[in-house]
Parts: sequence; C-alpha cells; structure tokens
Amino acid sequence: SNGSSISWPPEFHPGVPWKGLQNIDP
Amino acid sequence: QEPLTASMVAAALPHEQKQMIGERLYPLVYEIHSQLANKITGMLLEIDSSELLLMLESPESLHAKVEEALAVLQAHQAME
Repeated sequence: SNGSSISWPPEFHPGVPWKGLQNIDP
Repeated sequence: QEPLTASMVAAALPHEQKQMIGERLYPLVYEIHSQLANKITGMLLEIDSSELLLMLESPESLHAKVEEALAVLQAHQAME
C-alpha cells in the first residue's frame, strides 16, 4: 500500500515522551 | 548534568525510568550515529534498564550495542 512507513523501532526524541513507553505502562 | 545512578532510576516509575535513560543515552548515540540516533536510541531503550545503566558508563559496551542495533535496523528495513 502507499504511504507505508516503518513504525518500528519507536523513535526517541529528547524532551518528548518515548512512544515505546506505551508498551511498558499502558 | 549529573550522572544517572541505579538508585535514581530505581526510585522512578517504570515508564519514567526509560525516559530518564533515553535522555542520557540519546546524546551518546548521536555522537556515534547522528542520522539514526532517534531510531537507535528507541531500539536500545527496549533493553533492560539495569543493562542500559551499565552501557551509559561503558562507551565500549554502548558502541557495541549501537552497532548491533544498526545491523538489526538495516535488516529490518531491507525486509520492508
């Protein structure tokens, strides 16, 4: 399909809550 | 910036632990691989917090893990 992007790994950006944290503390 | 200690991390909630470590880890990863630092840091944060703390204090361990993560990332991207 079009517009697909790699969703893994959850990127870390300084000062921004890490997306991967959703898996740790839902 | 004060060094991140095991006791500081242990006192934090699980989701805070990773964030605290990530903030310290990112600049180090950026020095090794600036272009993919965001992804590599995200990958490394999936490692156990105690091991991440050791990596923060050991540039050699960190470097090895960054190379490992990079190889996994490239393999993953090749499959996409």
